[in-house]
Amino acid sequence: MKVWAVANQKGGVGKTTTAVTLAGVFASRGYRTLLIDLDPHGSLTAYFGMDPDRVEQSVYRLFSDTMVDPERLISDTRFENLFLLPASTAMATLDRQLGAQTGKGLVIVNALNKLAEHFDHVLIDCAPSLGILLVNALAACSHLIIPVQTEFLALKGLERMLHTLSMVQRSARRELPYTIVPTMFDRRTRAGTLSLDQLRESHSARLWSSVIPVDTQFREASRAGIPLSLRSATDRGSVAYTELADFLLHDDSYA
Amino acid sequence: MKVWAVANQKGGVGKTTTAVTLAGVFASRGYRTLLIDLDPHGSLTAYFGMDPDRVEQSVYRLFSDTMVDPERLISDTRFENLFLLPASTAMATLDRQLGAQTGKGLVIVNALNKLAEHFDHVLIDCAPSLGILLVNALAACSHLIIPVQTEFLALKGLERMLHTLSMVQRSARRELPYTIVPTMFDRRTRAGTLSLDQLRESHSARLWSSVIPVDTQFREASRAGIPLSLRSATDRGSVAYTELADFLLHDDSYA
Ligand SMILES: Nc1ncnc2c1ncn2[C@@H]1O[C@H](COP(=O)(O)OP(=O)(O)OP(=O)(O)O)[C@@H](O)[C@H]1O
Ligand SMILES: Nc1ncnc2c1ncn2[C@@H]1O[C@H](COP(=O)(O)OP(=O)(O)OP(=O)(O)O)[C@@H](O)[C@H]1O
Ligand SMILES: [Mg+2]
Ligand SMILES: [Mg+2]
Repeated sequence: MKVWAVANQKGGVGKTTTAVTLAGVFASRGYRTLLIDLDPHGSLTAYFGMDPDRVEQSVYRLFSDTMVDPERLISDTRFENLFLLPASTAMATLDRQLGAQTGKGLVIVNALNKLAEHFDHVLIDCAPSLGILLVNALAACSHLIIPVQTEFLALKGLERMLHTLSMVQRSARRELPYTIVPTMFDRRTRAGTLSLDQLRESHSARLWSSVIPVDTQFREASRAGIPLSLRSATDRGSVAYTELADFLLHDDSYA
Repeated sequence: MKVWAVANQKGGVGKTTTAVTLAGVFASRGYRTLLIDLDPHGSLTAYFGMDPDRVEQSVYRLFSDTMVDPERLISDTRFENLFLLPASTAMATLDRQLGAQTGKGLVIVNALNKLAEHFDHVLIDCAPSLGILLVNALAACSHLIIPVQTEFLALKGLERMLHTLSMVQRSARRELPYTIVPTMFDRRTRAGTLSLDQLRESHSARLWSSVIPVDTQFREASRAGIPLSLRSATDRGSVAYTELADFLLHDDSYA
């Protein structure tokens, strides 16, 4: 089982879209794929038609009831090989509740250890904020995917994310491999090409060699609740995420 | 002094862009305008060329040193009538530190009471998450601006934001007026026009009658660090925010 986290403290950069679309590619290739929604706002949960305000079996139970069997919290989606562990809005209170308690950073990794036989890939969608849920995602994953919108504010946000990553790595004493994925690239704008050049200059070692282009079909896909990669494989957004999946699976030489 | 908060728990919907561009309109009309960055990620702070990882005088000091004079934390910007109270990334730890302590929801309103003589308008930019900083913003403002991207996931996010608002209002026992602002409207996409129709159907009473169109110049403006409304008043994004400013100032019959 391979665990990927998709994170960036900047909002609206395409984290949920990346998690959903990559999961669609993995599922369509026959990999049993689990999506986990670690965002209390529940975009991923809403994408699949569930309500984060009302869902009973959610990630929150893993924190509130350490004996719960994680398998019972997983929902089917209408797509073959694709499963979801939804978020609940109650997760927004976890930072305040857990405060300085130690050991709460390993809740997700402990749950995933119990699920290792059931899935080939796990994709964790994160909230745009720094807290106990992000710490859990970074502790649980073996590869971090950082979507970065190709524009100025988001580039600044990338430095912040890498700063957070090095803090977490230092305390966990392990090096976490990561890939930076340029998203919403619009070659018609100067800001787009300038930002991409800047990314290539300062982060070339961990930067994916291609880009996810701007594609209005992503919005249509989220309205329909169908990952774009399952809805129309020839759409340019789908093609780009398929290339990304090939890179990630090959790059990690994951068997 | 009129205090506006710009908030939505969904990420990337145009909160920072709305705060900055509206502030530019107010400042250009001669109103002394203060921008406050309540997002630990510090997009607004970075927009004006400051570094949220290194800034010493920031919002964080208001929480860590209750005797500090808020006036000393305010920085000039290079724009006339426009001032900034920056964010520090240290603010990300406030929820964990303050935990269940009471009374920490009034830190910002207490600071603003000391500044009432100095400014005509205050605009508070919020992070895309629910926590002590959002509670502070809702307690301190007299009008809430909720930017909503005209697409499915963001509409779902609006329900969440309104749910949060009603929870906060109940405990504060006051009704907070709010305006929903459709952003990044792209009339070429079906998802855009369908979402706008849906907003008009279910939220017509608090919905602004117009929209902020998609405009690539916003990205250029953030790269240059100049609010679009100060950079080029005739640009369609600027014109839309000027109309919004007229609506907000007139609607509230603010003298
Ligand atoms: N490549 C793309 N082209 C065009 N639109 C896109 C693209 N990727 C994502 N979007 C759209 O941009 C918006 C933000 O994307 P998404 O919700 O995935 O970002 P996020 O980083 O998960 O946001 P949050 O910080 O709220 O979790 C959505 O409306 C989505 O449909
Ligand atoms: N009307 C618009 N048209 C086109 N691009 C826009 C528009 N408004 C904002 N943007 C761009 O969209 C991106 C997200 O905007 P912004 O950072 O203001 O959102 P936010 O809600 O503050 O995000 P966060 O949740 O991270 O705080 C930025 O690149 C910005 O330049
Ligand atoms: Mg998301
Ligand atoms: Mg912002």
